[in-house]
Amino acid sequence: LIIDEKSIEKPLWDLEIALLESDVAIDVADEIIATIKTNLIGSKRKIQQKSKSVVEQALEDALLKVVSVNQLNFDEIISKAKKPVHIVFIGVNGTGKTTTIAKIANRLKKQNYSVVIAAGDTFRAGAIDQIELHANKLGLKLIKHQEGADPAAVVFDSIEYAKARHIDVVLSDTAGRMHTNINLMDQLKKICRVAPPDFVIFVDEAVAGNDAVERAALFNTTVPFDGCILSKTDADSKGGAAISIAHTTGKPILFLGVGQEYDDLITFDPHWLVERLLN
Amino acid sequence: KLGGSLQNVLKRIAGAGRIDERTVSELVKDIQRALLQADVNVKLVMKLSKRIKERSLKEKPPAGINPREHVVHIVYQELIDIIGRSSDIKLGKQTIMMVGLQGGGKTTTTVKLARYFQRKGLKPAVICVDTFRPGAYEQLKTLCERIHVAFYGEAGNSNAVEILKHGLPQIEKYDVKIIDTAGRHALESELIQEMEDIYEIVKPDHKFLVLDAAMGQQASEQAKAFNNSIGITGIIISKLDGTAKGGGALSAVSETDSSIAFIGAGETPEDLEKFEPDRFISRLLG
Ligand SMILES: Nc1nc2c(ncn2[C@@H]2O[C@H](COP(=O)(O)OP(=O)(O)OP(=O)(O)O)[C@@H](O)[C@H]2O)c(=O)[nH]1
Ligand SMILES: Nc1nc2c(ncn2[C@@H]2O[C@H](COP(=O)(O)OP(=O)(O)OP(=O)(O)O)[C@@H](O)[C@H]2O)c(=O)[nH]1
Ligand SMILES: [Mg+2]
Ligand SMILES: [Mg+2]
Repeated sequence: LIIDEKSIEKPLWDLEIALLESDVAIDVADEIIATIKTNLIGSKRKIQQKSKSVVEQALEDALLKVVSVNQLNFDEIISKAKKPVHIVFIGVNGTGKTTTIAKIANRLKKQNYSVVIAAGDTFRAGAIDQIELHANKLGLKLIKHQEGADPAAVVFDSIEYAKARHIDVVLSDTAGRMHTNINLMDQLKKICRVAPPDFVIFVDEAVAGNDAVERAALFNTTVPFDGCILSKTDADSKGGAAISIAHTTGKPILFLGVGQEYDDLITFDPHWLVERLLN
Repeated sequence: KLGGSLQNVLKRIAGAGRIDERTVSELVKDIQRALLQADVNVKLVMKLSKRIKERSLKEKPPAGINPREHVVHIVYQELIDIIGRSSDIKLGKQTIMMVGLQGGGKTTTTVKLARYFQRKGLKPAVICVDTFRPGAYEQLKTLCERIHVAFYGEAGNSNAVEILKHGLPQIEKYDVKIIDTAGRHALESELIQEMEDIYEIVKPDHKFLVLDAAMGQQASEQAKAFNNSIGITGIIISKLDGTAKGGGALSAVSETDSSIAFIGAGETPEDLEKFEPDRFISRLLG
């Protein structure tokens, strides 16, 4: 049977609503559904297949494709990279950057890498205390200057320290900042110019809705990132933000944050996310 | 009153003598899209668009109002119905408890609130009962010191209830007592229990839910859970200085049967304003 527009109109609409309710941004949901529609109309389905199940399968395939884009193996990248590998964490305020750095540091330490942390948030009250407590708990070296110091200088010093001591990985924290704040985005560019990262990770939260598109796009344009870590997926979030970010930037999701403890970090599995999103 | 892109849509039907079903359907679709883009709850958007469509087709515009203005007015009325009321914050003695999701801006907003009352001539005091987040005590203490606001906390103590038992008597003489708590979400049952324990001891006049303007469809569920747990009396939307529209606040208001008290748009203690429905709605539909 040839699939016609009329038979898939309602199933597509229902699926679009499901995507929106799962926190997929509306621009992204529209584009995904439109692509599915174009591909399905005129194509064939078996007599016993319902239009609805054909559409559902098409959506699952489309979502998997979006979210598996440019998949990277983080462990392989670290193991093959020339040391010290410098990783910078960026994102808007409160998304979980500092906590995520602690989780990554914990993971690398368990894999027997030597790790140094750069207290690159020299702005927010208690930021240096926060990351220092994490570093102490993990038994890792922290490079810090006083509050208000130039963040680029802190990060630069951390690289120098790592080179001198043959440290494998430098994890640089940066202050949260609005993607619309030109001065802060320029500051971020400066940090990356003075102490170039080998890898940039954008940290955003699963609970963010349509704004995930705006901020991922703007951050990616300003300081192109290599991958994203989506935090707070344990907050009963369907994780549609993963779809929005992957679709908008074409950059891969590396890990998911699933809680506030060091072990609450899981490797991103596209199938797991899509299945959870569609159910 | 409505935002830019919706203004353009309305200009398109400006010439329309009477509004036909097709024009209304197209207009409602655009409004629907704007609301969804602003993170308003999907079910609420569907309910609103149905009402806007029905009213636009069935109600006759009042004398002297053209059909376009009439539809604008209906959209505006429907939104005002939900969030039109700004919380009534009395300028007197009270205790306020701050709750919300991790990273939503509670600590920063606690200091903004203290500053707000300080500017109004009242004496605020802040208590830190976030015993969980590394550096929470230092963060709040530093911020309070910067604006010369009394602060109580116990750096080494991991028991929030104990801190309150010691701290509340110490700040008895202050006018406005603000309690900053740790971030938590609906599925963290131990943390929800802790929040209820804190509530029992403090018996606050106000329980403000601090909501990140970028929060998506979770806003409704989370607001509901917090409300079921301790009863929310007001919503504070933070981080409105980015591009997020704060649509989640609509469900938060209806789920908690409360209103929006303040909006935060920046990281300094001065970046807090009383909520103004008109400005918020026009930005929402932008
Ligand atoms: N439930 C949950 N909470 C998280 C997760 N990741 C981080 N958090 C919490 O989110 C809050 C903010 O985390 P931070 O690490 O301070 O976030 P940040 O991006 O560094 O914040 P700024 O530096 O202020 O921009 C803290 O309370 C963390 O414990 C997660 O995966 N799940
Ligand atoms: N740009 C901007 N940043 C804000 C605003 N409110 C808070 N922030 C920032 O958001 C981040 C998180 O704020 P916090 O006050 O630590 O959030 P919290 O809810 O106390 O976090 P937890 O205690 O970990 O749950 C910090 O970087 C704040 O400076 C705001 O209105 N605008
Ligand atoms: Mg941080
Ligand atoms: Mg806090």
